[in-house]
Amino acid sequence: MTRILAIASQKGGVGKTTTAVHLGAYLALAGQRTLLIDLDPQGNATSGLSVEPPVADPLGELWTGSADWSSLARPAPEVDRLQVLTSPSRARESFESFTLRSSRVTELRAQLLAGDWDFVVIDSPPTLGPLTSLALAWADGVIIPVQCEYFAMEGLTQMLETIGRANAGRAIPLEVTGILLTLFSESFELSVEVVEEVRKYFPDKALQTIIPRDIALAEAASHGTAASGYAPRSRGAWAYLNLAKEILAHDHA
Amino acid sequence: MTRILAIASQKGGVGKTTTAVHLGAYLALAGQRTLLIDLDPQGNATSGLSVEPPVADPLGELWTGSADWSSLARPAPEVDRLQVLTSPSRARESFESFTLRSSRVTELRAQLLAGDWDFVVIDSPPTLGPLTSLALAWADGVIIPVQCEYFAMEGLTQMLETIGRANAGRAIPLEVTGILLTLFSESFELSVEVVEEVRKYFPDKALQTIIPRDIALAEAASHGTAASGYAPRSRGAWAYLNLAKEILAHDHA
Ligand SMILES: Nc1ncnc2c1ncn2[C@@H]1O[C@H](COP(=O)(O)OP(=O)(O)OP(=O)(O)O)[C@@H](O)[C@H]1O
Ligand SMILES: Nc1ncnc2c1ncn2[C@@H]1O[C@H](COP(=O)(O)OP(=O)(O)OP(=O)(O)O)[C@@H](O)[C@H]1O
Ligand SMILES: [Mg+2]
Ligand SMILES: [Mg+2]
Repeated sequence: MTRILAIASQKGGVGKTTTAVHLGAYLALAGQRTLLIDLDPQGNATSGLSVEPPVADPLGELWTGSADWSSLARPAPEVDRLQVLTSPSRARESFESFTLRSSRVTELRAQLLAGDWDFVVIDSPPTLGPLTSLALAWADGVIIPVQCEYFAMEGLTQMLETIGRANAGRAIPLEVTGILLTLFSESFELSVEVVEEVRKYFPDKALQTIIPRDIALAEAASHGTAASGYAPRSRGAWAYLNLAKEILAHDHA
Repeated sequence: MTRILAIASQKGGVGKTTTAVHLGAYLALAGQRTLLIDLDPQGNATSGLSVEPPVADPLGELWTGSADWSSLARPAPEVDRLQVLTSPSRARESFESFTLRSSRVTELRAQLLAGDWDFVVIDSPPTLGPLTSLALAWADGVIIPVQCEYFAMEGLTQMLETIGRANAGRAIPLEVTGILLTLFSESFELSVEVVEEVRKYFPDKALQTIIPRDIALAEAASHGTAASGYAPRSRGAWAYLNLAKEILAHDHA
């Protein structure tokens, strides 16, 4: 059964893309055929893995049906079993031609579920706009990265409310797979406090794995590759490997 | 002559809000009557200064004319001469009721220019959508924060293209006041490389001041206050003081 996970948070720079890239890479390295869908017109996941876009606007082609998932997906050059649907064109930011009530959303989701991938991971932009809504509409579960700093807590509450409201209109509710604490710095009290606070208020949802701040993760991105290849023994790489294990152990989205 | 500066970048978490808050605070501390307009529905600038919203949706009230700038602006509790227009309601994210071609945009800008403030600083969300476009439409100059990490460079080029395109339709072009390098870590090669690269390709636009990564800035936000009060001798506070001096020394937007 294909599992579809969205990585979403309207707060900027909290590690959505880094999480999408590395969770995708480590799931693939664990033997899961994985599709990473880059739904952010900024295309950081696409460039962070050096994937060649097959066309200027894959999402547009999917929508009109002039191409399908498997014909548009491209391999991530350095990660076997990881494929990427590259980012939408900038024009999609306005997204007015799409309506999320369209049956096309459901059809495309059905095709994903029926397809060859074991896991689908969706990277989304730092908004609660249409592209993020699309990611949530396609997904069964959502991982919400929360940076271990102040503003992140406020954003988390808003995100959970948004998901709650969306679930009011869904036949099958979107599961909060977990809250992922990111950019953790053990030497900073503020960072430690955010971890304690999230674990206190969301004990069932805070994921066990915490992603430390580790320059190797930023460097890997600047080399257009995942840390699993670039710096596999770094703390950041190990943390994401453990995240993939934790997600695999879930028996649900 | 009132100077209106937008702080804008579609990349998330690059220090837009931290820059808006601290540039606003240090301009005010330098004697400039300053208005900080929080155009991000996430309201990080509003909460980062502990400002009480006068109404749920100040932008909406301004738009319909049921209130004006001075009646809606609220003082930042700990910074004399700094006032804040608190964040729009979340409903404004869709912004369909506003059209940026509306004469209301120009009228509101004219009121700002005619008003009592010496400086207006506008914080915007991590998008190139309508609220950011509104910030750019009201502004004379834009400061683009660029995080000293890989993805930031790509985002910078897109941002400059966006401004260029917007300027094609403007009587008075929007000035790029400067590119502000933020979250700099001197011990990381990647960080140093981004600084060199930005200064090499944009020698006239890269601002002299570089903002270092300094936990005091994040801690100040968690206390709902600017570092100018919370940790005035921290490196982060000094850097923003110097930024305010650099901006004041410009004889243009
Ligand atoms: N654990 C980490 N340690 C060090 N750097 C990191 C870590 N996670 C992410 N980064 C870096 O921080 C920056 C922001 O991360 P990233 O782009 O993944 O966040 P994002 O939430 O996707 O941002 P956006 O909201 O713009 O989409 C990037 O330069 C990235 O390489
Ligand atoms: N120089 C700095 N040193 C340390 N922490 C910083 C610095 N600048 C910003 N931060 C922290 O990093 C996080 C992101 O910064 P900030 O919210 O200012 O970015 P932003 O661009 O406004 O984000 P968004 O795209 O979500 O609006 C915040 O928790 C902030 O307190
Ligand atoms: Mg991203
Ligand atoms: Mg912000």
